[in-house]
Amino acid sequence: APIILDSYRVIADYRKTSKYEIDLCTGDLVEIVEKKPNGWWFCQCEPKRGWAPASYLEPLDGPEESEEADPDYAGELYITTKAYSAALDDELTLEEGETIEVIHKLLDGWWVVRKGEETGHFPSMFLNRTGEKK
Amino acid sequence: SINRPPQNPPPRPPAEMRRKRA
Repeated sequence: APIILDSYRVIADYRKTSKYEIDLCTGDLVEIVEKKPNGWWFCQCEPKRGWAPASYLEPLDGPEESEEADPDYAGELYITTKAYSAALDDELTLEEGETIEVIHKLLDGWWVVRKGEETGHFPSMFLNRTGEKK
Repeated sequence: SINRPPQNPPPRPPAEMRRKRA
């Protein structure tokens, strides 16, 4: 049977930063071949194929919230595998090896995490699950 | 391989999308 791929619309121009990515133009329609939880999606936009940021795409049919898991305010324990310094004021700065709680796994790869009293976005690419529940 | 995803975090959503979600 043919494989029906999800179609998404590009919501903002994106210039690729490595050769495995593709440039996106606002309004382009792309088909998604693979969705990584780190927020990079493998797309095709004939004749181009490559990785694109999920944060620049919106689904053609229905809100993407339906695909997204609900927040888990109890938190799921993860360890940071790489340090990251916040670039925006809603992000968290964390060192490598810190244990944090993931409370919302967003499709764009920037999960909402909690460390003590602080909450903010952090790249899921730099997180590893500990397998423990808080 | 072409299927190797980028090793850096993807960009945050454009500013207007972040506002819409907030």
